[in-house]
Amino acid sequence: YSTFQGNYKWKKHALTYRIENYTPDMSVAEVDDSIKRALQVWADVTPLRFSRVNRGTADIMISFAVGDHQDGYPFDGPDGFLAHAFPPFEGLGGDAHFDDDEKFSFRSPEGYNLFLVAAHEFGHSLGLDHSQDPGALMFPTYVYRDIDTFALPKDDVNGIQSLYGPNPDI
Amino acid sequence: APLAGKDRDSIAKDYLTKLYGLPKQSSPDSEKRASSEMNQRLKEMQQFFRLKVTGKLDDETLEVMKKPRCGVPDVAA
Repeated sequence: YSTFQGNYKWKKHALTYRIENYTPDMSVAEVDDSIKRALQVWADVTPLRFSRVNRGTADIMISFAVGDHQDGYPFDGPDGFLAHAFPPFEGLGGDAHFDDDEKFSFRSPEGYNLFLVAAHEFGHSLGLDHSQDPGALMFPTYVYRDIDTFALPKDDVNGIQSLYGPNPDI
Repeated sequence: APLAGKDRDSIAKDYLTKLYGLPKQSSPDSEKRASSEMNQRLKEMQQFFRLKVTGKLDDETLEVMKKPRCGVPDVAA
């Protein structure tokens, strides 16, 4: 695993997230569920806890955008870049953007599974950089995995626990 | 269909510029330097993905570049 140079991590364990808009590829409930489960992947193994807000600025602002969306990292149409997220810091830090030129899916292996893409991006939102382990969730390229049996790979658990420690409830 | 040399180069340049810090523009008189920069970034990319480190754009490297992925750079920005 790898963490961002500069020791980017949240100084608090209670984090908020806000879904600013939705992709037309999935229902609102499916997007909500995918995002919630993607954050829970990280909460399960750390002291981090996530709560949703529907207005104002959250620590992790989540949006779907196409092309140049004014953050200096334009998307590139279908395929290629699927999403990106910023490491923890004030303002844009922690925010996750999804390329709405992609076809996102809820459960199907068709298109790009939003839960898997989001879980990877939230790793960045929490301070993890790309891993060189091809089996890690934080490996940069997209691979479909069975989401019903998904378990956070050991490399990612080690990475996130190096920043925040283990889940005290387990 | 196999990609023409120019298309392969342009895919590689775009990938390395966005993800491996390859400088965007180089003046025509610095072609040699640009080529050496490209080799260096290719090596970094091949090392990251545990490919054969040659600094050359081979088919295996190009295949990795064409995979869908996260847009966060692999090297510190």
